[in-house]
Amino acid sequence: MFEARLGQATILKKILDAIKDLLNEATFDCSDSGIQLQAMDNSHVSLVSLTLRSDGFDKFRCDRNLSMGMNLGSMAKILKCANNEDNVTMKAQDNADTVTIMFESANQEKVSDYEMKLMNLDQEHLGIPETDFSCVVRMPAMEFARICRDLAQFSESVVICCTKEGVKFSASGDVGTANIKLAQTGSVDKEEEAVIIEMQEPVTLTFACRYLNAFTKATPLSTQVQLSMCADVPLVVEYAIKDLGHIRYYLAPKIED
Amino acid sequence: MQRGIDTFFKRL
Repeated sequence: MFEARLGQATILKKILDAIKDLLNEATFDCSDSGIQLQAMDNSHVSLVSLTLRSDGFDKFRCDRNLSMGMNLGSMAKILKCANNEDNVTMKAQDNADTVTIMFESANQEKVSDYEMKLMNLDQEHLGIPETDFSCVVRMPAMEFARICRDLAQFSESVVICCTKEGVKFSASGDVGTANIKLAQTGSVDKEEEAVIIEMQEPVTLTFACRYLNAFTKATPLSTQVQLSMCADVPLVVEYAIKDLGHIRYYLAPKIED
Repeated sequence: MQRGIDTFFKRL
């Protein structure tokens, strides 16, 4: 028996919004430690890794490890039927070929349940090695989304250059060149507005804008985003999900032809 | 040139 309950459907809606542009379907691996999802996008350029800890749920029970392959378009249709403040419960029997998603209004006067067929997905798991990153940047998630959106107008690629002075995002194309520099913040009143750079050595890497923009669909989940970079390894873009876990996106760098 | 993400990580 698997049962996981969250106090607010809005969190699940935001999580789905954060992955459904990259993935058509995905397997949710459930165990007593929580729910894990790891999947590459269709073109195998990026990888999504979602971790939801069991202690972050209002109720969590998973008697046997369970892999639930879900069509994310179908899941989105079901989640559209929830109000943001509804409780949401996901339930499945061991070895089941369906999952039930139930919504309850705060006053318990409306209860709806949706049974969704599960899929057998031929999923590959990738082992992600520990990396000592050359640069780790923490910055407001909204600012990162804004920069990615703005620079995508100028080029398919964005160059991220990180030094101890700050981080520079550049794009160059037919229109010309765009550069956006962010300096590390001195003192800020609010932690969520800070730009913090931890640098071992400077790094310059090039990434495809369209993937960065897809990652920023996670912005509503978190006030801050963390970018971890190292020469010739994938960029890690991480959004914390408060008290529940995190979503990490890995993006392969572009190299010169 | 865009590299694939699976060229960086080992298949388990």
